[in-house]
Amino acid sequence: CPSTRQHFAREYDCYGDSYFTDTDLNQLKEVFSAMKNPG
Amino acid sequence: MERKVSRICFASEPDIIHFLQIAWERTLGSGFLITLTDGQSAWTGTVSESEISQEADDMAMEKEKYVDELRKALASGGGPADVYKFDFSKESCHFSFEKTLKDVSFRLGSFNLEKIESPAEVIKKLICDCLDTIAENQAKNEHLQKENERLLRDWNDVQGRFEKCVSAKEALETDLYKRFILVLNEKKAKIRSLHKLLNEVQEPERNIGHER
Amino acid sequence: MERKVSRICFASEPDIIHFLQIAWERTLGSGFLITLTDGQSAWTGTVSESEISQEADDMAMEKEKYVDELRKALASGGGPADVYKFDFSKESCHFSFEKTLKDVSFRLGSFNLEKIESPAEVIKKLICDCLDTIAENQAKNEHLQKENERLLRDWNDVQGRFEKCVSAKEALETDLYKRFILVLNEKKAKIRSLHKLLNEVQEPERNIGHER
Repeated sequence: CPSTRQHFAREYDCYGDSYFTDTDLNQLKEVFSAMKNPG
Repeated sequence: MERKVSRICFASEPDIIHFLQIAWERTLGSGFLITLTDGQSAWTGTVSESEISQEADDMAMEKEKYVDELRKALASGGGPADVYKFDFSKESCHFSFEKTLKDVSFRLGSFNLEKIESPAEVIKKLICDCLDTIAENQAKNEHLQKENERLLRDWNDVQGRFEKCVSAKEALETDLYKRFILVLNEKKAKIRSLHKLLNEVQEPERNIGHER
Repeated sequence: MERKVSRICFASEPDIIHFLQIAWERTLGSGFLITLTDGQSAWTGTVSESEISQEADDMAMEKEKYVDELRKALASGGGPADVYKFDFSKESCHFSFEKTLKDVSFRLGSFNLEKIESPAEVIKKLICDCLDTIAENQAKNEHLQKENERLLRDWNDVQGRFEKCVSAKEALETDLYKRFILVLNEKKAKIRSLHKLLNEVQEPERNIGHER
């Protein structure tokens, strides 16, 4: 729903990486692997 | 000139070893020289290309196939003992050989030879040919051995570089991720502090709004 | 048993080739058999370990060094023509050999041989030994050739994998940087938007402050 979408848009970037929570090796690998082939 | 020496026994003297040397220039089918010796006497003969063709025709065999049979019988170390049979008459100097297939023997060829007056020279020539072949083979083997050692060294070298590349690739990935994480977390800390500041600034305004 | 056949010429008959076969069990220094033939006649002899030791002592040479000289002279194809000289007396059946060094010749050894009654058998045995050596060398040659081909295939394989790894490493670096830049730029965009918001919120406050 729009409010959930809004919540996630505030918390995460369009690649699924959190704006606020520090990342670690596993999380960053997960973010990178979910990304489509970058141009 | 190609030469091949084989050990053969004759059907008439199965326990006595004889040596048969075949020598040819371009191909066996273009004609060859035969030398036969029992270590004491020696006989030689020549077989021409036309004689070979004639023999093949007589046997209704393709010339290539016939030459192949000649090679197996005369220039391959005598061939399997039960396949090719040889015979020689010292009186008539007639040499013949046949092939046995499934208990059926058929004549493969025959030549007339001439007895050599001075067999010692022919025998010496045959031994010299053997020694030359031994020397050639040894030189070839040494060359192949060196080649193999070189290839093994090259393989070890490339394998080492491959393993280093694999390690370097893994190290690169680890290193990049470490750097990325540091930089990203710096940015996130900045975002958190800006967000906190924004909340602090926006809080009194919200209170004022409530009071109003 | 190890065997070696060499072509030699005697000082007394420099144009006539003879064949010298040396055969030994464990090492040359533990004793050996000699066979000499001119393709017609044959002579044999035995040299024992003690005779070899005695000869070395007589020459004030270390046994190992003497055996090495024997190997070079008798079992290495006759050695360089101008280094080792051989001689044989058919009357006394005495075989001797010497080494020439810087125009100085010194006796290296000598043996008494016995003439063989039936030289044909000895000659046949010598030819058989040559053929066996040829067959062994050819088998070794084929084995080395196969090894050579295998090593070349292995080298090509690992070289291919190494090249792929180098390309993959470069591609990995490029790819990770691309992804990192995208994620990092998202954080920077967020920071910029927070800065902008903060400025917007703080601007009216600064104006109010000015008014007061």
